[in-house]
Amino acid sequence: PPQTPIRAAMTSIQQLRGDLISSGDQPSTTLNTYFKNCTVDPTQNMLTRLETLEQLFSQRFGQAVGPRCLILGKQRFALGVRLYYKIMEAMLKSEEKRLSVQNFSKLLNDATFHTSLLACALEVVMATYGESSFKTGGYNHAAGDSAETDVCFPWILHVFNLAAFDFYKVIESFIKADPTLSKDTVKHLETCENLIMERIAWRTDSPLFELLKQEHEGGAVEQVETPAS
Amino acid sequence: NHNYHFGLEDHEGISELFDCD
Repeated sequence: PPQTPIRAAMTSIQQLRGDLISSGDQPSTTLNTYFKNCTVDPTQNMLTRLETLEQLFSQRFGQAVGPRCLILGKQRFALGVRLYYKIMEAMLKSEEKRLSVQNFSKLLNDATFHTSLLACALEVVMATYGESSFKTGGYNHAAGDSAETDVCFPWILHVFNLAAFDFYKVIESFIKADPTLSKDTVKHLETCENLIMERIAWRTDSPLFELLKQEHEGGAVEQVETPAS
Repeated sequence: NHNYHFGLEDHEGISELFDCD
């Protein structure tokens, strides 16, 4: 049968759900081994964080999409958590191979890393379901439906109070970690990346400015480029 | 034919990006 936008969307959703059926809603044995290898076991903090973020996500999703869609929010979050575990495991395997270490205590106890990774997983889930597009983008098929456009990127950053600059850090590793991501998903993440690089990371409250200041004070003084260049 | 442009060098990964090394 001919490909239609709806058929394409259904295929993407089926593919995502199919890929995640085998990934459990709990950390796998391999992931648990990484947690146990840490100097400080991150498991309890991670689970508590997930509960807090689930409440935040469900509440804000309900406000944006409507109270009758609360169950949808819970389903999206559950799928996002499966993807979060799957990608985390792939990232750690790749880091173990690259660095020849098995103790990722610092990374796995970094709340910003977990929040960014989960936000990216949820962005992928919502983009697949067509709920997150871009208000100014050219491919928002839900344009005109304010309920759906309310959860478009960077909505997730506001929900988790996450700096765009920190979300940006996980995008490339996320794409590398999952070669089964659809082309549309990769394209969506790339558009998020470009939006951050071109606009969101440069807003006044961005942590980027403090980092640039620290870099400058740390001795890495370079000639400031002229406005023309 | 959409291909993501990978910008990270081979010696960079998520650990470095979150200042873990």
